[in-house]
Amino acid sequence: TTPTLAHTLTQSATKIAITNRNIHSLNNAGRGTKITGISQFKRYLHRFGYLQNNNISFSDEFDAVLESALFRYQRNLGLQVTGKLDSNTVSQMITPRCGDPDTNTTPHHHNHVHKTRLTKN
Amino acid sequence: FVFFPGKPRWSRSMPMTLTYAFSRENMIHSLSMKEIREAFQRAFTRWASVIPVSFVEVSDFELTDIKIGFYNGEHGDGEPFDGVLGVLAHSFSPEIGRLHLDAAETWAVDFRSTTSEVAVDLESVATHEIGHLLGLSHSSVKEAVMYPSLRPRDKRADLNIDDIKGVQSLYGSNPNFRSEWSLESDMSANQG
Repeated sequence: TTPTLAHTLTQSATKIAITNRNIHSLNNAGRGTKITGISQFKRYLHRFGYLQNNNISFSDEFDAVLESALFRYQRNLGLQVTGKLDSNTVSQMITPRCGDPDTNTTPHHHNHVHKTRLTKN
Repeated sequence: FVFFPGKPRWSRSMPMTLTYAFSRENMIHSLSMKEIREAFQRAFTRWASVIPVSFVEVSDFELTDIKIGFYNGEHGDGEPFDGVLGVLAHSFSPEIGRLHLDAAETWAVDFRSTTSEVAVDLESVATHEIGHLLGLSHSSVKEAVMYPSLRPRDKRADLNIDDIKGVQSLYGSNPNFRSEWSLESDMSANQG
């Protein structure tokens, strides 16, 4: 079965929309699971430099790429490294933050920022 | 602590002075200009106390080293703000000097004067963003100013040893700097 998140998911890459009753289904999600709304986590991880995707479209499948990005995110943010969307990880993702990406994971993103600024200047 | 790729820093000779100015057009009105200026002054002073860099406010926004402004949504740098909470602010690595705050946030300088559950401490965010301007990226140390997230109504403006070591790796130590950590280190060394 495919659990559905019972709310309107935000399209913003910087905000995760989640309710308490969805936490359980996400917590148990692992590789191969498909849950509506997983794509917002991929979009978020892409925005902050943890997930590479040139197409900027994300599926709702919990795949190896998401798992790998979660490992990096959890390690980088000092969380328990589970590779899952556990409650601590989701809680971290919904906490307001700085818009700069976490650069040590994707140096190229900041190179892009540098280029943008240099071009504008 | 983490640096930006290529370890960029302001390249002037030490001790250096960097100027900063606020955008008159891109300002919020929920706080007074005095409150905003004082919050930033405290934030700049924290960094200046540990490195041989001083910060001086100037009025000429075009010619200043560091440009500070509050912006809504898309504001021309390809990184639009997202409204209340989510992303609070962003800034750029040396020597770009741009510090942008999301104008949609409920910015606060004293939580006793607001009951808003989404109030965000301006001084904490300012201190974090100045760290970026100086060349520090995000730290994985949760107590560090350079940790990327900040909960509403939380304050984390005091520099952690991780922040201090990071910025001093880039600029060296302020000759007048003496931290509680170095005092502890001296005491344990003496006892040894």
